[in-house]
Amino acid sequence: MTQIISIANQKGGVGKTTTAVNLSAALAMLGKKILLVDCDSQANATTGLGIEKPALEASLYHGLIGEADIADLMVSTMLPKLTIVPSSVDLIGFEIEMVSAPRREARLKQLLVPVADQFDFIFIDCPPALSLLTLNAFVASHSVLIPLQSEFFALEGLGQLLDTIKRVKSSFNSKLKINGILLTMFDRRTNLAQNVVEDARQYFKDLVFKTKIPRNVKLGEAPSYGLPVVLYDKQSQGSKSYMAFARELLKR
Amino acid sequence: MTQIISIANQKGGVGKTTTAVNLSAALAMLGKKILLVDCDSQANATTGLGIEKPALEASLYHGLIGEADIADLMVSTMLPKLTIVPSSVDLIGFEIEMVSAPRREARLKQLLVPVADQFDFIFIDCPPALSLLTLNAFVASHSVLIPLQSEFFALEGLGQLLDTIKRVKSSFNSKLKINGILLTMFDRRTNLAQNVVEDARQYFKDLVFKTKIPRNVKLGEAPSYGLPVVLYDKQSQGSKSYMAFARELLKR
Ligand SMILES: Nc1ncnc2c1ncn2[C@@H]1O[C@H](COP(=O)(O)OP(=O)(O)OP(=O)(O)O)[C@@H](O)[C@H]1O
Ligand SMILES: Nc1ncnc2c1ncn2[C@@H]1O[C@H](COP(=O)(O)OP(=O)(O)OP(=O)(O)O)[C@@H](O)[C@H]1O
Ligand SMILES: [Mg+2]
Ligand SMILES: [Mg+2]
Repeated sequence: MTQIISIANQKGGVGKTTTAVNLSAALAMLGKKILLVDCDSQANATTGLGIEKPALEASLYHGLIGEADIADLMVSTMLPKLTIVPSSVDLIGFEIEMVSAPRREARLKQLLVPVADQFDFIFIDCPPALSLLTLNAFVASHSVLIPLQSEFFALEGLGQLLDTIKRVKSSFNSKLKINGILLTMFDRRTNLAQNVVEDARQYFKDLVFKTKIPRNVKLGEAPSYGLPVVLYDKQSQGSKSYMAFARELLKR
Repeated sequence: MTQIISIANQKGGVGKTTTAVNLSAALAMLGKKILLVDCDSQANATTGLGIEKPALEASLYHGLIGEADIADLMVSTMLPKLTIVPSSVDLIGFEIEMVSAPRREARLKQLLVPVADQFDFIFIDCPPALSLLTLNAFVASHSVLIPLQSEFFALEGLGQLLDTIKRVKSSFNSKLKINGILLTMFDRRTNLAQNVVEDARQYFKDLVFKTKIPRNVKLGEAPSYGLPVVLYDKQSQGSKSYMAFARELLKR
């Protein structure tokens, strides 16, 4: 049974894309069949996997407005078991164009129906906003994986996100649950990070994954080469921690 | 003549709010009269200046939809010369509610008219999106200050932002210009940061401010105490660099 998981947090820069790209790649290295949907007009996941945007004829936008099928949108990556649905700047127009369209919150769900049983996991990289795009991701998903940066503002915003998930669960998608909370950019030298981790574990208990992703410069370098860190620098802490996280996710 | 400056970048987590709060506070310490408008539904600038959100009767949302005047919204802070227009989660609804409203892009501009000559600077902290809220900020502003994190994804997204500024300039606000590009979270130990700085200076030349803001844990700690870093830890690198930046901005 395919698991469809949104990677979301409206707080900006917390490691959503880095998690989407590197978790997908790590699971593909462990033999799982993965589809990654880039649902952000910044298209960072698309670039992070080395896809040349100008060469694309269609992207997620065209699928959401009904001009293309999912089969026309899927692009292979350097990892045989990892496929991506790329994004582009066109996605900026989606929100306004869809305001009065019927079932505007279920466009992504409909687009994924034909492929839902062809993959072990489908991950959706969300933009930093509780917008119609993120709503589409939540309606299409079984669960939400929340990257949490070990910083004060990140912890503060969690309440809004949890409220939104509850609201989507009651009005559009009763199956939706929280997959888990992943601590990212953890710097064990600072009290701030330790405090945020303690607060998160106290409040969210087992929802917090045991694996913590450390701050590691290789995670920042890899995207400039269009590679996931597991291919860019296999021995780095960044790569090892995402491989460990992939194994922890499989055990759940 | 009051300068109205948007602090914007659709890339998330690049230091928009940290710059908005600490630049405003540094200029207030230097004797300038400052208004900070929190234009993000995350309301991080509001929390970063110690404003208790539940105690607020009205916030920016109420001003934008015409239910409150700017005078009802301005709240004083711990610094006599720094005033804030706080935000709240209500702002999430603005985009959808305003879709067919007349002059929806000029709501913030109209709201600020009564106070435009009472301050030396008005700063607008923008959300991580090229949305109607950011459009309102650009239409209300004389210029845009762009925080740029020394990371690959941040540099990649700059093209979209510059295109948007050009488009706003030609359709809504012919005065709009780029104030400058501020390098944030600079870690001189990594090649990645050095490369991004070199690329930015090569491409944007004098638009890049000389002051670089280093990565400094005090900047992350200060908001948890509801204080700008210039009050939280005056001797820290974070505080010194924002004071230096405030002086550089005044010289321009
Ligand atoms: N563990 C880490 N160590 C070091 N750098 C990291 C780490 N995780 C992410 N980064 C870097 O931090 C920046 C922010 O991460 P990323 O872009 O993945 O966050 P995001 O939540 O997807 O941002 P946005 O809100 O803009 O979509 C990127 O430049 C990324 O390369
Ligand atoms: N120079 C710095 N050194 C260390 N930490 C920093 C620095 N600047 C910002 N931070 C921290 O990094 C995180 C991101 O910064 P901030 O929230 O200001 O970015 P933003 O662009 O406003 O994010 P968003 O896109 O969500 O609005 C915050 O937790 C902040 O405290
Ligand atoms: Mg992202
Ligand atoms: Mg912010």
